[in-house]
Order: sequence, then structure tokens, then C-alpha cells
Amino acid sequence: AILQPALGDYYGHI
Amino acid sequence: MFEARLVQSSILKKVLEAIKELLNEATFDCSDSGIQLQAMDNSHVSLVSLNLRSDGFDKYRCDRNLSMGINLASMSKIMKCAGNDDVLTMKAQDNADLVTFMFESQNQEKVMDYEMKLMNLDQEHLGIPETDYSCVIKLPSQEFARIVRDLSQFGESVVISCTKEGIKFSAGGDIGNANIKLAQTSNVDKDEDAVTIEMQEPVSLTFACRYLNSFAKATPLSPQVQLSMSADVPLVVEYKIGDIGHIRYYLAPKIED
Repeated sequence: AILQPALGDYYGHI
Repeated sequence: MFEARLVQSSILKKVLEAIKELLNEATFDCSDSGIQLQAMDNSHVSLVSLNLRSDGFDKYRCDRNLSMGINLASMSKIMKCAGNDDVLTMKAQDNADLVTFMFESQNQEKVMDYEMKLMNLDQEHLGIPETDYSCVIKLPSQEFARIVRDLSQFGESVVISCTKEGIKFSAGGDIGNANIKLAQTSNVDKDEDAVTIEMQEPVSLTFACRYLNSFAKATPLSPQVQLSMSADVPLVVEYKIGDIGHIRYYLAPKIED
């Protein structure tokens, strides 16, 4: 299956 | 006191068109350096980052930092009231709960004031590090919009592959497969027609078409679009906004389970 990660998986919250 | 004047109100109209499909509301952060906006779409898969520098405005004053939470559908209604050639001035008092959009015709014979209520929005900011991307591609923005639109007919995803030879956009689905290849242009009459590739390493990533189509709503802002890609990190799609700033979209790639 192809998954769609969220941006938060790559960039941290500030 | 915040006051920002743009002789070409069409710039702000186009900015709004470029963000309102992805975002329902957003906070415009105004400071001495200009107006910034950073917001994720509802699904938190893509992010819009807008920067309008103060020196790009015809007049700009911001005595105290101001965060304006704005319902974009409401702002869109107001911006539709402006003629493309009208002069726009945005004004707000410190700690105000209203922003005023003033539109003046070129001959100054018609002056319109629209006041809009501001909202308190929860701000969620992501820290995006400076990144050296493996591939940086520049191509005509209309070409990119067309490719994404055409490939969206085939499936929900598009694979963007970049090598030294060129860029390939691929999609597949029930009706079949589609591939569009663009080679780097060798000589073009106009810079805006050029396709250029700066590549350190080849990259191939898969993205959801619906977001790319939303990003392409920024096409009227710039004749060229820049795609920055590295393996396993979000794509950056950037449109310059004249001499005033840029809009960047970030999109997380799809991954195999």
C-alpha cells in the first residue's frame, strides 16, 4: 500500500 | 498602527487565489520586515509559506508586531470588490479586532473601505530547516500546471523523477499510464520559457495530485515555478511574487508501506 505521511513526520513544531 | 499600500491590488488577489483552496483560515503575521503566513492544510500533509517583504510595498508601516487571523473566504469576498488596477491599502490599529481594506481607483475618484473582523486562530508553526536539495528544477509555471492537470486524469498520484537528462512526470491507473518528459532547454528566446535542472543526485518521489493541482493555483503569480526535491523529504514548490516575495508550498511524499 502507498501511505501519505503528514508534514509533522518530517518537520518539528516550533 | 499597521498600514501597507500596494499599487497593484491584483497581487493580493492572486495570492488569495493561490492559498484559499488549501486553507480555510490563516494568520497573517505583520512585522517591520513584512507580512508572513505559514499554515498547513486541514489534513496536515501540505504547508503554505508566504513572504511579502516590506520593501516590496509602495508604503509600509508596522509599529508593533500584529497577528491577523483571517477567514480566507471572507477576505476573498472583499478582494473581489477591488478592480485589478485599484490601489490597495490594508490598515489596522494596534490590538485591533478589525482590518480595513481600502481600494482607490487610479484617478482617485472612487474610494472603497471594507472592514473585516479578525479571528483568534490557534497557530501551529513547523520549523523548516535550510536544506540543500538533490534536484532543483525550474520550469514554466503554466507547463507545470498543465502537466499536473493532465496526469490527474490517470490516477491520484504522480511520480516526479529527475535525472541529468530531464524530468519525468508519470501517473497510472485504471485507464492506463501516462508519462511526460521534459528535457533541459538548450536555448530559448525568453528566460521564462526555460527548463533548467541543477542536480546533485537523481531523485524519484511520489506525490498526491490533488495538492499539486492546488499549488498550481499560484500560476498567475509567476511565469516560472521551482521544484526542489531530495529523497525522503517534502517537495518544495516555489513561485516568486514579483519583487515583493514568494509563496512556497511543502508537500510530504507518499511512501510504500
